[in-house]
Amino acid sequence: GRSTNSFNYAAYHTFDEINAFIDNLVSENPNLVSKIQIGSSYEGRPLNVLKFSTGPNRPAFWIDTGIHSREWVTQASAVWFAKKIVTDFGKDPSLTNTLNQMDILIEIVTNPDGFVYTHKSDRMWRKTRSPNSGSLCVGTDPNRNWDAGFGGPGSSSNPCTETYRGRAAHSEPEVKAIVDFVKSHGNIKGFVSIHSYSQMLLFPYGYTNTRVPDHDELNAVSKKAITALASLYGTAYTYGSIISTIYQASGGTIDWTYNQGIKHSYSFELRDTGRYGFALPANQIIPTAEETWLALTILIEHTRDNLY
Amino acid sequence: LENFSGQQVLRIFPTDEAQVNLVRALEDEEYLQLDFWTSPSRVLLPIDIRVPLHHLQSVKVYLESNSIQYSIMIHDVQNLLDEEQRDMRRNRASED
Repeated sequence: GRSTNSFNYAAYHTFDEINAFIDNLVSENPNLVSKIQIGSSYEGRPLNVLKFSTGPNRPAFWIDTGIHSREWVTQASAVWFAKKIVTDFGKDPSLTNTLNQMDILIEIVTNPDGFVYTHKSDRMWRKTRSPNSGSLCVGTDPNRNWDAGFGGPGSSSNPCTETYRGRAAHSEPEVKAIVDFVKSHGNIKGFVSIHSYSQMLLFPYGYTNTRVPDHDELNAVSKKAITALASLYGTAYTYGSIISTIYQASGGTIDWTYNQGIKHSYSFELRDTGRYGFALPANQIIPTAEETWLALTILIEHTRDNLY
Repeated sequence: LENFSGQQVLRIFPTDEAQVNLVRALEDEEYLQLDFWTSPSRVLLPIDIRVPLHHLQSVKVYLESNSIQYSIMIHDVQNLLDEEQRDMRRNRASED
């Protein structure tokens, strides 16, 4: 089979190709990388999480991409992150220090049914693919389906809209799988959910104007992170709480994770630099991943050095 | 595979709250089949909307008659996606 050294990180890949990459990365790095299936999607596809670990019972830092399936640069960036981690472990002092204390968890294809649908039917599909009883419209916005301000303003009750919240909080198996995993793991200390596009680094809340108790800390770390990001290619980001930086959004992922006690909860909106939107050309995958990794490193290091 | 030939992505620049609301009102017009790539949120934050070919004219007239500034960010969505598909096929061939 193909090795991860011959994998083309500067190209978009299908769900099957990404899963083959995951299996190759695990088999090439048996002492560092393992695969956990945390559940199955509505259409029965595996929800695979890569675990980077050097010992048992460690606190963990979670990264997920592709919860909105059409945001292809996010899944592609996560593939690059995964290879970067195995390449740099043992060489990069900070990453090595991190992995000697903490695990890193990456769910690359968080919405596989939607992702496969973008390859086979509708490149612009965003939601899950579960049917909605009483409606011809399919799918739920998995970033409005969490039990955090669920059903509030900034999500829709109409199944035909892109921000349809779902029939109930955690109704989507893709969301429920993460909920159950986070609760059973019980020691996740940092959580980043990655979207595109708008070039923003966001932290809770989105469903309310109320400031989170850790607002100042998250704000300061975000500023440091986007400064690191911009140092590579000058990509300008804004940062702040979701509701004050972009708009009100109810039922969002990181509002729920923050309310679960995961203080270091963030969400990225990666590039586009303003010309391509979701159709970002593949030649921008690696630059996007490289600059994002610099910001992620800041978030990971801060979490590592400020465990609670 | 859905075809997006002729569809454009308009980048809209609302200069005040009233204009944000005028663009937001378009979200409720389901018959227009608009796809908001970035949502109306606040003044000076651009709003990107993918517009089907058969509604392009009416959406542009709506914006212009309300003096709402916009530019065409993507002139034909399908052209970009065709390039994306070609790129993936090239990659698959080279990997094979």
